[in-house]
Amino acid sequence: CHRTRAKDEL
Amino acid sequence: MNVFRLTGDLSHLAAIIILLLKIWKSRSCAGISGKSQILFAVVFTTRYLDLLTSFISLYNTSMKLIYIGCAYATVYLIYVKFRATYDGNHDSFRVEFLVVPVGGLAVLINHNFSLMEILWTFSIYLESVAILPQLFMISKTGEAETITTHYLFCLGLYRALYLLNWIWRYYFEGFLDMIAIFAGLVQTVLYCDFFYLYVTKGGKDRKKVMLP
Repeated sequence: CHRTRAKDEL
Repeated sequence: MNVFRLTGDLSHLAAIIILLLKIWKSRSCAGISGKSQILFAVVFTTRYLDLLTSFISLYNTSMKLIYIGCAYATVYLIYVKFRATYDGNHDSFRVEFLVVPVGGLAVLINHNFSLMEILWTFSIYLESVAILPQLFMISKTGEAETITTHYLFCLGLYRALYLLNWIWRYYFEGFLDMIAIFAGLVQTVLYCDFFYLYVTKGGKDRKKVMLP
């Protein structure tokens, strides 16, 4: 699991 | 960008526009929770602070600006322009019971302990429960106008489509964001009861949908 978020999502 | 992301975004946009137009055309915000709309304005403001720090795409930037602009326009219509039609007595949900725990959770469980990340996490958690004052108001008055149910349907559908988007991204990109998925699941579940009523009792020639 990524310790990040999807920066392209709204 | 996949088909679920795009239709999710468009469904979200449709919900926002439907509500704005409903209030504007009827010159009334009766039956609409101003508290939910303030929470959504806070959600967009805290989530889209990255407008100031990074550029993703023209689509991304313009959608963020439209969402924020419409959220504030809706709050303005409810609390300023059509204030006389705002039913404050029925909009009695205590939002501090949402904002305080959600703020605490955002500080405790986040991807990265930085101000921007915590505010983003706060917005994700807050969005998942921001509709509660609206659902509470409808359950209190026992009815919702058809156009309000269309708004709620589009708003609920948006997060359900995002769940499909996250499943897609997990399979095809190996991407998994547990915070967004967990909050998205909570958010979608909150609409389930409403979805059921919308499908079974909505449409036809009913003017209003009664909720238990």
